[in-house]
Amino acid sequence: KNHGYTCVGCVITISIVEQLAEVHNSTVKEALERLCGFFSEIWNLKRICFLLLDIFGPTIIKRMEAKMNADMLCYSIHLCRQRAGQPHCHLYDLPKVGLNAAIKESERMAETQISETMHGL
Amino acid sequence: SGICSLPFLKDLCKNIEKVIKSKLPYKDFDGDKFSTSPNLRGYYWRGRDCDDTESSVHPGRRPDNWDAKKDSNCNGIWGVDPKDGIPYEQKFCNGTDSKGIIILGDSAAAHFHIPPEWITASKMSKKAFSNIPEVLSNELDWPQFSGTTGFLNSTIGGWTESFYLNLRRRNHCNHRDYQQLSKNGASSENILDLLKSLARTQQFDKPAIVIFALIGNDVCNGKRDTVKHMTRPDEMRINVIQTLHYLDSQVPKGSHVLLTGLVNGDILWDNMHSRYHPLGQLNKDVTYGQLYSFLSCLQVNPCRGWMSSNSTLRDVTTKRAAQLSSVLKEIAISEKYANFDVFYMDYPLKEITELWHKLGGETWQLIEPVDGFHPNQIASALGTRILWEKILRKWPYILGKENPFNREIASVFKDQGGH
Repeated sequence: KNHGYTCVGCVITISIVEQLAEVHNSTVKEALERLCGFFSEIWNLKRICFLLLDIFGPTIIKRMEAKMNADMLCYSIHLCRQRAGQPHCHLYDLPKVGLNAAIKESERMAETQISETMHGL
Repeated sequence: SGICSLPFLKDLCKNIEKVIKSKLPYKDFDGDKFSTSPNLRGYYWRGRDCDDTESSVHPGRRPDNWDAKKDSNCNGIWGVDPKDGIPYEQKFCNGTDSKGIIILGDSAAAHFHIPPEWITASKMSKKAFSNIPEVLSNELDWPQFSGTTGFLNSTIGGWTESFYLNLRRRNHCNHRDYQQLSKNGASSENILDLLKSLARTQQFDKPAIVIFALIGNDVCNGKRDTVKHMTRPDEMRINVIQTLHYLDSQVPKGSHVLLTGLVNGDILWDNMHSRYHPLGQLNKDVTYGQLYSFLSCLQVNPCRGWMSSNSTLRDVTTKRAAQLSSVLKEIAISEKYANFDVFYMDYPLKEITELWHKLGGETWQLIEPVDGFHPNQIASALGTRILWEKILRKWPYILGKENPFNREIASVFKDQGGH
């Protein structure tokens, strides 16, 4: 169940970032920074947001700039996972090549990117 | 849970978890279950304590020595009239049948609401997010605007209309006597746990009207085999009777219990599925139908039975909800208790929509936009109006008479210390 909520949280967050970039005609990086800037200092919310941005930011930016939608991106960073015998869950319409193919491609990109991020950390 | 493992948030998370589990106020120095702080189950949930160092002072108690020296029940009425030496509490409240309001309910009763501006890119701003700590510390609920215990003007659309405000208007001696014992996800199965956080004693406190408002979680779950996980009528009967039995051992004589039936959730799919969710409004790409199916796929749909494109499943859910409502109705007729009488009322969804249509609105405007599931502020306020009028017509004695001294109370005590 927790995995389900994590996946929903990821898809919603990525959708918001995409839309922030679109509404303000800005880059993904600027949209992510704008989103973190909305949070208050109370409970260190802003700090936590920027910390998460440091960890996941480069991976997210690269995928979003490659026009991956929120569903695909969240699968590619493993915040959404396919359960055995169950279909991929998606909020948006399926990509033309199918979700499986699109996710495989994004996972290939993710592997490179995650190892780069881990190396950076 | 990941965030809570961060060292600087560990203690805070632990304390919040404790509050959420016990359903008692976080800041309560005298342990009387009432608080001087609003959030974390504080006075947004139960009337504000007027002395947090003395457990015998709290909202809802019978006055101590007519409150000649201090306000023992926090209703703002105390002291002695210098003209005749009679305590004001005795003069204005004695024999007026004053009472409190308590609700045992679910997320709809506590008024679950996620601000749409949190997920709408064009409306996002620092100001829109400035209330995150407050909203999270109230478990995403807004009891201060709710239909039963609301007392502040709504800042989330619509308006506030509540049982508590009506009761207070009817008798100013009822000031601050409210308890919101609801919890997100509450059903007949776990309501007894909630009831254990009740702050009412037969020895010291006034009677109360207890509203039992579990409108959906007995048929709502996100499981793939959702029907199998719905409460059966025989289970419902056992759960409710057990809860009422415990309640009888807690509330003072002269109390009343109002059981409300389950909602008919057909309204959700019928009115929402083809509309755009706030996330899909910019690019016209996410409907509520898509959202429901995404949540069902992940098994986190709050109500798979009704938030589904499968009309057979929706019908089965509606049928089960009606059966469970019938159980409540039957309990109200057959069961007798020493300290309260029991009444039953259907959840007035049909009347709410009709009234809203008469006011020029549309049905979808009665549903929470972000979750596409809960009744919103307007539905909640109209629901209260309908229930209140129905009670006034059918069983006015539940509400007590109007206090003839209300004007004098207002003139002497102004806002009675506020809320």
